[in-house]
Amino acid sequence: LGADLSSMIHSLGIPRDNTRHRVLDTFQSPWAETSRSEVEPTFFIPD
Amino acid sequence: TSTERYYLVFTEWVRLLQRVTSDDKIIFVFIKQLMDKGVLSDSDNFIGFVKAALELSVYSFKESDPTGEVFTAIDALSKLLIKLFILQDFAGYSRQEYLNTVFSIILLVFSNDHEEDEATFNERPYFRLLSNFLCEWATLRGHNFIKVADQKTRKELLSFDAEFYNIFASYLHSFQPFAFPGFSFAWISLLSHRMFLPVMLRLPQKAGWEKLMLLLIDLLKFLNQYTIKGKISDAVSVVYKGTLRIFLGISNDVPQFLIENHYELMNNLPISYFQLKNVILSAIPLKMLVPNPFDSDLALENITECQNPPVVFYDPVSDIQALKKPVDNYLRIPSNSLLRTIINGLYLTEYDIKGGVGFDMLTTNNKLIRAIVLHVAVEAGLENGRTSSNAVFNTKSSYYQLLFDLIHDGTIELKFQVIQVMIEQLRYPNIHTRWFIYVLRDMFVTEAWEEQRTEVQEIILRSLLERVIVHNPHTWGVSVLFTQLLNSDEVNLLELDFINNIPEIKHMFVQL
Amino acid sequence: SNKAFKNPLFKKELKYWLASKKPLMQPYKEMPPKMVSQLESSLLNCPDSLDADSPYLYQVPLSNPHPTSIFFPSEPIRFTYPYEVIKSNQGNLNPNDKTHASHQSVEDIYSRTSLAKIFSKFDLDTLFFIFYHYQGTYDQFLAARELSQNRHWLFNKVDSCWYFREIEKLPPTINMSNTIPNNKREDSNSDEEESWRYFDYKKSWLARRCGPDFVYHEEGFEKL
Repeated sequence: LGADLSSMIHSLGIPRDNTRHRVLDTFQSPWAETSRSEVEPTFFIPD
Repeated sequence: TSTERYYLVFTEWVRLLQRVTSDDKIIFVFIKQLMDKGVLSDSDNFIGFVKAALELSVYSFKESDPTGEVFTAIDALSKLLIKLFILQDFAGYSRQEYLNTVFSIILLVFSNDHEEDEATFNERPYFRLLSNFLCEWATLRGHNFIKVADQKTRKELLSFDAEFYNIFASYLHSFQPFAFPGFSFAWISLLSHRMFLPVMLRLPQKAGWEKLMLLLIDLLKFLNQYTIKGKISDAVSVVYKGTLRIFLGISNDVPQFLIENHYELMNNLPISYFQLKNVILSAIPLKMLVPNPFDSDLALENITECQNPPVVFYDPVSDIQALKKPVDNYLRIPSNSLLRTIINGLYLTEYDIKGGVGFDMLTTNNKLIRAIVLHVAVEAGLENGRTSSNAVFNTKSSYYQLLFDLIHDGTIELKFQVIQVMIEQLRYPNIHTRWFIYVLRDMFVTEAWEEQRTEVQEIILRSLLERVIVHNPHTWGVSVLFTQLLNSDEVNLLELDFINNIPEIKHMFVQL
Repeated sequence: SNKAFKNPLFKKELKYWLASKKPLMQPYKEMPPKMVSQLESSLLNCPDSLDADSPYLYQVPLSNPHPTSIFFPSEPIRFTYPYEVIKSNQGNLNPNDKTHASHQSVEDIYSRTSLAKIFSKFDLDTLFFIFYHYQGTYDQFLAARELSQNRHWLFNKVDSCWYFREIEKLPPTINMSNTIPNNKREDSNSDEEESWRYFDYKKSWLARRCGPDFVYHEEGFEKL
């Protein structure tokens, strides 16, 4: 029967409302348990 | 020994990186000396050096205080390998060869470590090394490699970009859980790494999609192999959870990937994974607004998106093989002999053990059935665009006829397989969804089945029910068809024997 | 007998790599004990987000190291800010503070990270400090992002200073006569005044008004 995915979706950072937000660029780990801290995403610093 | 000398040189490098920034001139001097003084002057000593450096880094990780800096040496190694990648001449050999050599060395050292002593193997330093490559490359490639001063090098790196990721993916494929179970969780973390997965999804011309599919299929195959009814280990459950989370992330960021690759994903998805099936098939194109599927006045022919054929990344035609000619000929002119040929080709010569709901094995070729059904959908969609809806939304069309005949003449199992696969095509608003809603709704009410009618109705309802009974998400198309059947004037579901005779099912339908 | 297996560089390792191909071609129907144990060990050692973070090699230290309590972690901790908390703060803006005038946070991949959210609460002083003293870091990037995207400052490539364009609405001039020629009446900007400020990081560490001879040249500014 699967499971209620709302907490999993929330832990991913997917917004509850209708706004869209990319989540894979700041993806910490496949499991919430190993996502204790945020990770540094790609960024660019002009010279 | 030369290994010991390599240890010394590498240790110097690690120390150096703790004192100066990585773009300090000293770094360039050091690397130049590595090449000039014969440490990295040819491929043999390059292999020897990298091997020694990696072994030492892994050893250093294992010996370090776990609460302190455990990755100092590994971080320094990845920095060195990337620096070498940028700074070398590449006169006698290519960037590709260099990268393949580096990854091969890592794979060999890793294999030894993984196999030789299970008790001491730890996936983390290898994960860190590969993760660092991804981070370093991500920094390097920013704004089309604009930080690379030399124009020629910049151009080369830019054209090499997709290849870097595909080479990385190829090696990741070698590290998969079937081959190295002790690396499984690190492997899944690499596949979904923030500097790998979204990049692979977004490379121009979908250049990363094929390899990404290879990796996702590796994962699904592993899950499929070890999802045994009643006997799923905790570790496999955790793998499943991570997989589900990854697919949710992909569905949010790049739903188009799931949309275009759904066919191959369905081919490899474990048969009892209904929720993951729904997650994959529920993907909706990013900017599409979807009408309420529970609206009983929904007129699909008036929805613009329902005219559009969905893009398919992998053409199912390649999988139809020997049956392509009979199928295409049948679609031109239906005939009984062609039908016989096709149906006979759908049965397996050996049982396929599959832990399904209500069955433990299959005698029909699920993949071949899926390929044929999708092929029919693609052809029907094309014809709809070429001629008119009337040609295709027509029970006399050869598209409808083929599916009808397969169901009519097939065993119960074949009926079930064909119907299940048709229901997989009930996704977001598009021509395939619309067409299969039309076909399935007609098949549900038509009297043409004669004595098989109840059987077919039961299979259709069962197949729909197993998709809606699970927790969200549910696909738009399944919700639409299910609503239409519940509200149908032509058939009262509550009068059907197979619903009436089972209290739990009756209760469910009464509620619905 | 294959030549590769005789190569002293990797003959020892090659046989292990080759052994891994067998379960790849023919996966075990049921996991043998060794595989179960390896899988569980992998679960135990599962890399976490700290392992996946960008490698942090040597950075020129900001100042002399000072003693800190042993209870303070040496790594910066990036914690997760509850989304709801931040949302409620966005309403508390001083309407007179021009730098927050149009404080509509931009939505990008950084916007929901805790660091970016914290930066949105920093005052300008802090942002400039981070920008100039943490060069080449993610922190500098976030400071620049906050200054540019959310506070609408512009970065000048030539003098490496941040500039701010201020539009002040002047009080309407009371004109008793009705004889203003039409061509003058059509000037829609007549009740607005543009002024520029820049942050002087070199000397005074203050935002100063630009002189009257300041002319804005678009090409001199970084397109962030």
